[in-house]
Amino acid sequence: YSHPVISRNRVISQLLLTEPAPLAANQDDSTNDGSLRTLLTLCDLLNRELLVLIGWAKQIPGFSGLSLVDQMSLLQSGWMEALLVGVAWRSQGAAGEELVFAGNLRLDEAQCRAAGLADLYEALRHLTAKYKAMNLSPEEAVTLKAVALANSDADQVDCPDSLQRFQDGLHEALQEYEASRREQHRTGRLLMSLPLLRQTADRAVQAFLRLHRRRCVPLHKLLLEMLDAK
Amino acid sequence: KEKHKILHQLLQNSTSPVDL
Repeated sequence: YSHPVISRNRVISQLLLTEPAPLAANQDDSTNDGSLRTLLTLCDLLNRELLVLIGWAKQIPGFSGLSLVDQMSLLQSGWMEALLVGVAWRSQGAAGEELVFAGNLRLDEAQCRAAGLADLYEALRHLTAKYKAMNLSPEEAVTLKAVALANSDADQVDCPDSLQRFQDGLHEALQEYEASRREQHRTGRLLMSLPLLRQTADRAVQAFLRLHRRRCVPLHKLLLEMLDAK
Repeated sequence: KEKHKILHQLLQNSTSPVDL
């Protein structure tokens, strides 16, 4: 999300500053089965991205003010949405119709289909096309990622007031940023993209659970724990 | 909490190594 102009908004500046550097995929070489190799590489990447995401969440202004129970609930509900904002962002500029999970892990439709991820491919291309058409800025992308986590509608909320303040802080930051650009409709448009993001994340979670159960694809402990929370 | 122990450990910034 590198950007030459430092946002004057404190929250967005912090989000830009703490946005983790993109991870590279470690190519799995434990099998000769190409589609299984793709899946294992992807799952390893996801597991490491999750670890980074948890560290990142702690740096979102307001997140550490939530109770530990609520921090856990938000991450358990919203982790896939937050990760997919990153995938959609990276895939915007991709040549052809690839999904860019990492700089060295770009999957086209045929590769996704072979790996059992045809459904996910379609949903993620739809999301990517939407953000590309909106010409999302780096400030918007990092804020949307934080908003997705804050708005993840966890089942049980320990301290609703703190959560509301956390959400309001991010919402205000986005509104202030868009007002400074004289873009009065952008905040609403971005928030209106959240249902598609939720739907895409649900499909992604189902796809990985299905692969784990039906094809017995082994998953790392953290990824499995987070999928189980779904 | 027991079921989600890795997440719990990571959020608590545990200094003990986390088995991922």
